[in-house]
Amino acid sequence: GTRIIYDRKFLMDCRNSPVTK
Amino acid sequence: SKRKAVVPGLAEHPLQYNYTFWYSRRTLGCPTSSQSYEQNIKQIGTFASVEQFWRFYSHMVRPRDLTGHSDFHLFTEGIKPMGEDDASKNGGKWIIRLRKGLASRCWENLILAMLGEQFMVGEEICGAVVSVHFQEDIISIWNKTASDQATTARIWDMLRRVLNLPPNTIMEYKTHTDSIKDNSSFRNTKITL
Repeated sequence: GTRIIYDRKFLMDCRNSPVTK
Repeated sequence: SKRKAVVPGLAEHPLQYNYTFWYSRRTLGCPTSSQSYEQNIKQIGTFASVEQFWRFYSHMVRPRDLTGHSDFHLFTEGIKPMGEDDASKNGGKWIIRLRKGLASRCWENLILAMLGEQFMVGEEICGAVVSVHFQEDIISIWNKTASDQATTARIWDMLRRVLNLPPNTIMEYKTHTDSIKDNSSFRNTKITL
């Protein structure tokens, strides 16, 4: 099946997103 | 289980799997039987999305700030960080010994690669561990099938890429059967990069 893949940059960007905070 | 399932929140980015953070601390001179190990390991929490991961991670102590002999474990939900777990019993781990000062960066790079499914080995990955010792630190990544050489080679190759390790870093692959047999996780075949 399809796997959910994220690269490092995407994960780091999510760290600073308003959704995370 | 009576526990409520952890799911991604609204507008959050789901991960391939839910993951659980664990923490353990070893007492000097204490026997390392699997029973006492199980008593010493505590669950920190489970997350289902990238955003939930950061909410845990941002509040956790970095490996460089841990004292004594302590470990963080990050495992797929439902897999205990023990070689005896059904998911791991036929598996093994890549072990990387790090000189002091490298563990925090390497641990972050390792778990981001794992959460982002960068290893491309299907459902083989069980989890990752960082062990802080007095003189060196050790990180490891566990997979389910120790006999699958294509998988262990692919994990090794990705580890080299994501960790950006210094030359001469020692990497060892060890099966859980061997770890349990000699009661020491960090010996055997050595591969020098």
